[in-house]
Amino acid sequence: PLRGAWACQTCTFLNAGPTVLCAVCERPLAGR
Amino acid sequence: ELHLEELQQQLQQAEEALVAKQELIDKLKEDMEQHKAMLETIPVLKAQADIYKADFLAEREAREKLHEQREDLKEQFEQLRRDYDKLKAD
Amino acid sequence: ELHLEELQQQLQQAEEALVAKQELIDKLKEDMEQHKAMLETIPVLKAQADIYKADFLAEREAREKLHEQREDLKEQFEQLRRDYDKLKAD
Repeated sequence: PLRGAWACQTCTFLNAGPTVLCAVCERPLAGR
Repeated sequence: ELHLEELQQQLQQAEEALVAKQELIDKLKEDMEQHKAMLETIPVLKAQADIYKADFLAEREAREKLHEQREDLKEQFEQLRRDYDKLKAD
Repeated sequence: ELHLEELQQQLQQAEEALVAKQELIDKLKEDMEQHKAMLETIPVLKAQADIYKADFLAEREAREKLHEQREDLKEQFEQLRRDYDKLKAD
């Protein structure tokens, strides 16, 4: 997987790259 | 080096996100204040409806009583009219 | 190295702040939903007060008319009573 990629807990969108907010629902990653 | 660059970018994003979230919070709080003011009118409207309802019921009761009295009076009037006509005839 | 460490810490704090603000936003939005439901009762209450007011005014008008009619009838009754007594006396 992409470095720092993460799945949003709210909308499950897989955010590529180390972003601070989910690209879809704009919610932050709770407790990275 | 790359990692440092990336971290700086992320930090920048996080700070911008914090500003945006704070603006949203301020907006929501402002809306809440407006809603609160409108919510305060609810007990006033309820009281107003109750008062008009009580006045309506009181008026209706008074009207019914008056209606009864008018009917009684009509009865008496008719009776007196008959007596008068009878007396006149005699 | 140190700088990297510092940046990571700052990022961690910024992300925790973001989570906290998001929770506050969720709470505010929840409250707004509840308020919206209550605000929807306002037009209903206004309509209710208007209906009771209209009913009250209609009843009051009817009562006043009845009151007038009863007074007229009372007048006529008294007059007939005087005529009757006069006729009786004659």
